[in-house]
Formats: sequence, structure tokens, C-alpha cells
Amino acid sequence: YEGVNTIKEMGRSIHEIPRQD
Amino acid sequence: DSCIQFTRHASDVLLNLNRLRNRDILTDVTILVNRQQFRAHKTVLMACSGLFYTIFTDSHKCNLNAISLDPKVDPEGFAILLEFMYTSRLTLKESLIMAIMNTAIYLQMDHVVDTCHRFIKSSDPS
Repeated sequence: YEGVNTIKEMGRSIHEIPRQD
Repeated sequence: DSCIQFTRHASDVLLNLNRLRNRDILTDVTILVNRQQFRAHKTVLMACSGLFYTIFTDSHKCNLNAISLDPKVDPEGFAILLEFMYTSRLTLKESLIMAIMNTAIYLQMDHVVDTCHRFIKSSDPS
């Protein structure tokens, strides 16, 4: 990604699978 | 050009894989260590261990749904390394350090072996 302006996203990226239903 | 790097993505994926393991969802292999059984995902095992990489890239073995480890492997040591694979956290207890390190050598988890060596050195008073 050299030369690409990388923006950091600090939050969750995906849904969270529950521990148990 | 811009790129958004989701800094938590790798750990979020690992967290979900661990939840899947805990709920036995899409786990596809049972690892037998003495009489103890551990369910896991082959892909996670082979991504973390040279031994499992060799086993599951072998066309004769990749479809096995149970693998027996050497009976000398300590189940407690294996449990700690399996937990590490799915959480990035290695619980090093002094009472189990040799079992963990020997199991890591057997599983070909070289960086963990190095870490165990450093832990032993740092806790040796001499």
C-alpha cells in the first residue's frame, strides 16, 4: 500500500458471533 | 488513493472463530491427546502449527476427522496452545512450562518455543 493514504478505522470490523444462543 | 485499514479486523475474526469453536460450529476435526478430546477447525490448526500444516496438506490425511497425537504430549499443555491459537494469549504457568514448550516443539510452533525459552531464562534466578 505504498503511496496509498491509509485511514485507520479503530472500531469493530464485523458482526460479533454470540457466545451462546 | 485511500485505503481504510480496520485495525481490529484480525482480532475480530479470531474472536469469532473462537466463538464458533466453543459452540462446535463447523469444527471439522477431533484432536486426541491421551484420552482427552479437543474439537477444532483444521484451517486454524494448520495456520498456527507446522505439524498440522504438514498433516492437512497431505492428500491422504486431510480428510481425517480425528487425529491422535503422540501419547507423550501433555493434554494440559496442548489445551493451553489450542487456546493460544484461538485467542493470541499464551498462559505460561511455571508448573506447566516444560509441558507447554515440549508440546510447542512437537507442534512446530517455533515462535512459541522461543517465547517459552525466554520465559524460562527470565524466571531462572541464576
